[in-house]
Amino acid sequence: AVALRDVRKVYGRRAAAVTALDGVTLDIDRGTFVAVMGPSGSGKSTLLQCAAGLDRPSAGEVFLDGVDLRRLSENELTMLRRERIGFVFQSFNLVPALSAELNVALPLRLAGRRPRRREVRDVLAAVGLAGRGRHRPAELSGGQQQRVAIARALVTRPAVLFADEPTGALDTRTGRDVLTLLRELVDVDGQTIVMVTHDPVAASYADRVAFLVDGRAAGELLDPDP
Amino acid sequence: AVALRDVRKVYGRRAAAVTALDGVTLDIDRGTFVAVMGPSGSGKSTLLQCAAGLDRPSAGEVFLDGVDLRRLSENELTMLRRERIGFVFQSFNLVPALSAELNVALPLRLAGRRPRRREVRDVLAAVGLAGRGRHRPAELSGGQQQRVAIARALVTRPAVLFADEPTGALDTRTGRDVLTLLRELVDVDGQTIVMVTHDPVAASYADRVAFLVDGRAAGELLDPDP
Ligand SMILES: Nc1ncnc2c1ncn2[C@@H]1O[C@H](COP(=O)(O)OP(=O)(O)OP(=O)(O)O)[C@@H](O)[C@H]1O
Ligand SMILES: Nc1ncnc2c1ncn2[C@@H]1O[C@H](COP(=O)(O)OP(=O)(O)OP(=O)(O)O)[C@@H](O)[C@H]1O
Ligand SMILES: [Mg+2]
Ligand SMILES: [Mg+2]
Repeated sequence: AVALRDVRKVYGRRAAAVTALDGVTLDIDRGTFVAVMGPSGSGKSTLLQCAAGLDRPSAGEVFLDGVDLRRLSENELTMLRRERIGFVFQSFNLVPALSAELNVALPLRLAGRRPRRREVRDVLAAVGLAGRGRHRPAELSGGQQQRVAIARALVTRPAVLFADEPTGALDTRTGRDVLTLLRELVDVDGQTIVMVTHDPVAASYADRVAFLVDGRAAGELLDPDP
Repeated sequence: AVALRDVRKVYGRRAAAVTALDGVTLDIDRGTFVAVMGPSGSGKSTLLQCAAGLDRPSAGEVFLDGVDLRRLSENELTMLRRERIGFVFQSFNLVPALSAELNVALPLRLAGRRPRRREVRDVLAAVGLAGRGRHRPAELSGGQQQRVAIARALVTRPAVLFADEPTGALDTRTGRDVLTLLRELVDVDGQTIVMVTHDPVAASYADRVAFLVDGRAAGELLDPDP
């Protein structure tokens, strides 16, 4: 579903240049749940953004369901993302002025679909936020905001879900509810999930763990257990 | 150092009212390291903000080094915070337009002191960010931003440090470096630390863990181990 070939990403220029990705090759098959782990600053968020078409690599290729993202214009890339990708940002990126319900419904509207109240409420209930839909992000706790971001990424039933540390702000039990939901989406609905995480317990829900160190792939673990 | 007496906090009114704290009594002695744990939405951030004078309870009393915070005006509260408190926010709250160095130096300036380049760079190095001081928050990873927020809270050597999930965005090793630093500040400098965390490993660095459930104190653990 997702393939990266020798992807490089450099920020800044000359003396100020920072190499975030230093030649990463990674394959993610459809219907699998892959975790990406590595030290702070090792390039995980950058990797996820390049894989999801939210950022362009400095070099190398990214394929999403066989489509070479470099051949797409910005508009085509935007449409592809809206149709097929869900993204949970490390800092949530919720719209402050909109309620949780409207934040969750937004990707449906952007994809040209008409949100049904039922589907928005169902996904909020699935992350334990039933009854909080009318609240705006500032009126919710950190872990509640994170769960709104997760619900928003899931509501379009995307082919590929990219999740950047989706349980970072959650206590153990709430985190496990979310991970169980993600596992179910893979096992039952055949969804593909790429999840960055620092938490070995979260990684244990995945089929495979890819390690990133200093912007390079540094080994793998199949069928991880905590 | 910090005492809360039957503190209540209600957000909103009438039908929309949400009780974030439902009568919390908690004592934190000087020179101790206390962790606060509990489910997402249980009131931990609210508790920390009331204890640090960043928010006013709906009822109950908060004492900081014997001073009843309700007797202080907004200006007096602000000065007290600048003199004696460091706060690491759950969402960092860095100033986007300022470099990491300037973000870290800001509390010194607000406290009327003149920041020395050495002290700003030392604290950035202590959290593993030597050489990244010139970068702005948007040019740093999630875990790096969190560490800038930690450095900023420590630079004034506050009497009491309040930290809201300070290792949430950090990998295990970086998190341990930060926790070791916090432990040292308590053991060597006699600092008082109140840390909200979801991570049992982080909690194991504390002298004591206080549990919060549905806005109420729900038990304690002395000398926790992971
Ligand atoms: N302005 C507000 N209006 C309404 N409810 C609010 C507001 N601010 C916070 N709350 C609610 O108060 C409760 C406690 O929030 P708080 O942020 O203290 O939780 P928390 O324990 O820090 O959670 P987390 O672990 O997810 O960060 C939550 O149910 C939250 O939704
Ligand atoms: N705009 C930028 N300019 C300069 N450097 C940048 C920029 N954006 C990211 N970086 C750097 O690229 C590297 C990789 O960043 P990235 O956000 O991918 O790390 P990460 O693995 O997600 O870290 P974390 O676990 O802390 O979230 C880091 O060293 C970061 O500081
Ligand atoms: Mg990241
Ligand atoms: Mg919180």
